[in-house]
Amino acid sequence: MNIFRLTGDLSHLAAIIILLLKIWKTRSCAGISGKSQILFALVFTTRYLDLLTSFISLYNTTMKVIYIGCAYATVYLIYMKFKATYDGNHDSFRMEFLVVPVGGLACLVNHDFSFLEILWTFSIYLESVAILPQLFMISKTGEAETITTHYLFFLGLYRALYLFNWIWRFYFEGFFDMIAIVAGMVQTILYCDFFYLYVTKGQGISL
Amino acid sequence: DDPSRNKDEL
Repeated sequence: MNIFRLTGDLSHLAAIIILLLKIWKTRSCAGISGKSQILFALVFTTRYLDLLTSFISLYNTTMKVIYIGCAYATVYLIYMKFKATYDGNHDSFRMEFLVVPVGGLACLVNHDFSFLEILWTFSIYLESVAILPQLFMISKTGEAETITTHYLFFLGLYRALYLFNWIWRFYFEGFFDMIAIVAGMVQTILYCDFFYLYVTKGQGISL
Repeated sequence: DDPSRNKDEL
C-alpha cells in the first residue's frame, strides 16, 4: 500500500458516498445516469468475486463490501425508490455498445484464460468506459448539478491517483500490470475534458 | 508475470 493508492481508494469511496447521499438527501436522481451506475455495479460484481475465494486484508475486504453495497444501493434508489425522478429520456447511451466489445476484448487480451481472471479483466476494461453514459447524459442535458460535478471529480481523481500508484509500484517493487495501466489511462483521459471544465468553471458545468 | 500479484488492489 502507498499514499497514492490509499488516497485513490479514499477518493473513490468519497465519490460513491457523495452520490449515494445526494440521491438519498434530495430524494432525487435527476441528472444521474442510471446506466453508468448499473455498469459500476457490474464492474464491482465481476471484480470482487474473489471475496468468496481469498482473503487479502481486512481493509481490502471491507472496502470491497462497501463498494458493492453502495453500488447496488445506488442502482436501487435510481430504478426503484426514486424511479419517478429518473431522467430516462436523457440517459439514452446504449450499454450494450460498451459491454459487448469489452467482453470480447477481455476474452482476447488477458493475463490468463481462467474464469476469475477473464472476469477481472472484463471489469478493468468496463470500468474504464463505465462513466460514458453519465458524461453523455450531461452533454445532452447541457448541465450538471454542482454535487454531481464533485462526484465526477473524485471519481476521475481516484484512477488518476492509481496511475501514480502504478508508477510507485514499478519503481519500488518492480511490479506493473499493463492491462490495468492502459485501462486506467483511458479511464483518466475520458475525464480530462470534464476536469478542465470543473477547474475553470467551479460551479455548475455545461459540457 | 504472475497476474495474481496485483489482486491486492481494489
